[in-house]
Amino acid sequence: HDYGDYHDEL
Amino acid sequence: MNIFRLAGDMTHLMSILVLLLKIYATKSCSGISLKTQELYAVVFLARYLDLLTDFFSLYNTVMKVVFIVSSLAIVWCMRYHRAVRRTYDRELDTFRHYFLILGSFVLALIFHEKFTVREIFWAFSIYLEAVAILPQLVLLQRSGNVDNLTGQYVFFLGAYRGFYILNWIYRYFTEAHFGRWIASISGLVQTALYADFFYYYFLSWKNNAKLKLPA
Repeated sequence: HDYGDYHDEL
Repeated sequence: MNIFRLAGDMTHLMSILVLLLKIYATKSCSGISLKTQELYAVVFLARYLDLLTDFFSLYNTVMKVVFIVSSLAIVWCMRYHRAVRRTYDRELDTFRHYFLILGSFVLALIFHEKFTVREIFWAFSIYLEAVAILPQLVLLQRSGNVDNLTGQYVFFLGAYRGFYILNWIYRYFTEAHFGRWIASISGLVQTALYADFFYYYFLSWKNNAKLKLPA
């Protein structure tokens, strides 16, 4: 994902 | 995933289960702010736009579905369930929460990671979540004594973001390019809003007294 390190969080 | 974030997600899930238990077991939503529940439904819908397009993990997807479905179910229950809706403190739950929605959206138009629909709705959901508890806290102050389940609901809801702050600190020190200022600053504000509630909650626990917020 190109979102790097965030958006894997709720 | 780190232990702080898992603890945060489990605490958040716990708050939702306690609220569902209170409404289901007592068939009552007295002391619960419908406006806060509506704000949370907007928060989850705006934040999880990627639910159908991006897949991180089964855990991530399942939790998103649980948060969206439970928040909508609680709003539906408080609005339309015959027995429950009669117990809603309509005349106490008067916080003008539309201003919170408008303000958060304007702020997201100004401060966001990238100027895309996805990122603006994500930032909007982060800002809105920080203030979503305000109608509930105002209602608690107006309704005098707070029943145990409602108190526990607000306690877990406030604690979960506190764990997320530890998660961001942990990720800041363990991941090279970790910089999530929007969520971190907003999370600090969100947790700070619970400060006085935590104080009175702790006092009521220490003195084994009924939780009472000063008006």
